[in-house]
Amino acid sequence: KKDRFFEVFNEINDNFRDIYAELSGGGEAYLELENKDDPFAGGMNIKVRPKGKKVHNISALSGGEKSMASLALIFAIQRYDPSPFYVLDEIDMYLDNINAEAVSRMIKENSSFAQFILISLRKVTLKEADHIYGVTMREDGISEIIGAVDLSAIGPHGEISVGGG
Amino acid sequence: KKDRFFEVFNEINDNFRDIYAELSGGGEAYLELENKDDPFAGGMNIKVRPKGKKVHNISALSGGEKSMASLALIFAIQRYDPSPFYVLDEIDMYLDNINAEAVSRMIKENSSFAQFILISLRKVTLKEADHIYGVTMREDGISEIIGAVDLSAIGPHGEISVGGG
Amino acid sequence: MENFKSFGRKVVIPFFPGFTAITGPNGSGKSNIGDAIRFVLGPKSPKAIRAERLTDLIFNGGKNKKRPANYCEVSLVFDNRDRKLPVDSDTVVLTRRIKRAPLKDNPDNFYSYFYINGKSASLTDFVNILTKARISGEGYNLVKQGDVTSLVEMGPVERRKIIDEIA
Amino acid sequence: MENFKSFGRKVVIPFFPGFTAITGPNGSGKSNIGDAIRFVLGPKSPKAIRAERLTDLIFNGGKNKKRPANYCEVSLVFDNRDRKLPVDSDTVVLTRRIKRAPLKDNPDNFYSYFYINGKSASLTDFVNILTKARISGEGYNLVKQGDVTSLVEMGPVERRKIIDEIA
Ligand SMILES: Nc1ncnc2c1ncn2[C@@H]1O[C@H](COP(=O)(O)OP(=O)(O)OP(=O)(O)O)[C@@H](O)[C@H]1O
Ligand SMILES: Nc1ncnc2c1ncn2[C@@H]1O[C@H](COP(=O)(O)OP(=O)(O)OP(=O)(O)O)[C@@H](O)[C@H]1O
Ligand SMILES: [Mg+2]
Ligand SMILES: [Mg+2]
Repeated sequence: KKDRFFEVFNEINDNFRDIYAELSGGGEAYLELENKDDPFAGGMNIKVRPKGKKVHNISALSGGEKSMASLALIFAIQRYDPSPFYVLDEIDMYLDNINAEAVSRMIKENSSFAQFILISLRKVTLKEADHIYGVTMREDGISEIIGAVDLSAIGPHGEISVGGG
Repeated sequence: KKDRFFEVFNEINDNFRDIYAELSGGGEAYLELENKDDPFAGGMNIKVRPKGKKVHNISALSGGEKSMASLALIFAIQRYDPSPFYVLDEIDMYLDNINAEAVSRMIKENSSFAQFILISLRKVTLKEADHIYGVTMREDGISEIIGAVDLSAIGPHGEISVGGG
Repeated sequence: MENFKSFGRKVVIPFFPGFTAITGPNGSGKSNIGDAIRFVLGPKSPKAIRAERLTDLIFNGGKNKKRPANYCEVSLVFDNRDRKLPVDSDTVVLTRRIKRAPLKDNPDNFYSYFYINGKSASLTDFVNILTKARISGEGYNLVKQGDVTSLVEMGPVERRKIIDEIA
Repeated sequence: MENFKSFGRKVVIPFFPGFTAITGPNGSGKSNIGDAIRFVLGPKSPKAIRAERLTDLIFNGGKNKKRPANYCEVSLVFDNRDRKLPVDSDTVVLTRRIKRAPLKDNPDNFYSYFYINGKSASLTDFVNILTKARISGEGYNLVKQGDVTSLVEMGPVERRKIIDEIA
């Protein structure tokens, strides 16, 4: 049981290190066990050092930096043991455009191994998708789905111009 | 004490109703006391009915709808008893562009009565500001402030092109 | 999906392989689609699908208050050619349905129905099938709105448990 | 502001009346400016300024690890012509300073200094002055990153207390 845990932990930790370095353009991140001898007796911490900074106590990181570390861990687990599908709701909400683009590019790459469903308001994320669905709320309070939306049909205010009825 | 509470409560509730209707283009919102006879024995709830919908249990509202209700309450209190200054950090993170614009327009109006300092990544919010400061992180891990930034100098990725050194 | 939250009609959303994005204005119903998927996967509590009681999931009639729906139903259609789900068929349709059954003392009473490929089943059947394929209503692969930093902000032991589950 | 978090030098940011916006890439130091303002207003706990101990606020040297700073200091300059702050001068400068004072058994030991217009004061003096002007480190007028929906999500009694404070 312990051997099996270490096998999984080491693989995911290696992935985490690589993926965070790629996503953040050169930062360092790794997972650390509170109790190396008996992992089940303690927890697991995340250590992050964004590019050009000292290793930080995770609570001093910014909203965007925390998001990038969280997402890198999700992708690290996916690389080891992909789930059949992912439903990610506005994961880009803290990200500036550069980081949002890096994340959606990585999702695009990963989407050949698993199905990704992303909810987003930002064009920088939407533009990487294979299919885009629009959702609108009708006057009478009923939601409607608009089939494949063309990115150019999304107005500057995020409104979706619907062809036909 | 009770009379004074009701005087403040009724004023803020009227403001809240008006401001939410304005911000959401026609929705209805009001504050409700759990114990009308003795307000100090109970709490205060928020009731919201976005335009075109039934009155909802607040937990069924979307991220954007909750933000609009929260901000309307902040502005309602401000209208009754303005604080000298406001520091609001990425209050537009859940908002689509239409709502983000409605909020930053209202802040612009309110900024003649109080000082507003807003942290934001979104152009739709930044464009209403009187002054814009840019913050960048240098190679050596030190933050620097860039004086008055011109909105056109902000690139598509939110990066700030700095004139001079 | 039929009468689920703000989707007051029958709606079918095909999810193709690859990267699908969903966009639209605030309050239009995007996160409700995520809730519909989680609803079928059987989360432990209604809070995980932003409801206080399961009857909150049934379309409430929207603006014209006259006709709240009586039931709501969501089906997830899985491509099971790789037999990840321990069911012997190429497609597996998991359907969950909630029907109002108001009683005098409890207006929010309801009946819950589960179906696997059209045949009546139970929540335990669902959980058994899904656990074998390592799918759950609370997995790390489902990130709710506002929760993107949760892996960093959760406690160390809870975080370690994610590795335990994979091992 | 000097050596406060990632601002490893002396920096002055004039805030004009009206609407000022602050923007920049992730991790550049925007929210640290918000923390610097709250730091002077004396919040009850270091968690409100994203620090575990107050010495976490002192610039840690950034990339070249050689020289973490010894102290950090933030001054808020108030225009007091309307005498909202009970101090008899047109401008009021509130300065707070933290200086490392490591001991053998406690490397994170520190001294805290408070100044009002340059004269030494205490936290209680700060709180007395600020409370009269109805300014506090935890007021509804300061919204931290990620907290925009807190007025809607907090408990009903906590929400009512906001009205109590105004009354
Ligand atoms: N049972 C129900 N019947 C009808 N409408 C409902 C029901 N439950 C929730 N809703 C509606 O669904 C709306 C919320 O939808 P949702 O959270 O999916 O929005 P969203 O598109 O994710 O918006 P945002 O961009 O702000 O996150 C609420 O306005 C609410 O009125
Ligand atoms: N004592 C300190 N010394 C040096 N750097 C520090 C210190 N405390 C925090 N930092 C740095 O400040 C950075 C966070 O800054 P901040 O939270 O202000 O970013 P932000 O501009 O708000 O970003 P975002 O857009 O992601 O919210 C962290 O990367 C951290 O390295
Ligand atoms: Mg949503
Ligand atoms: Mg920030």
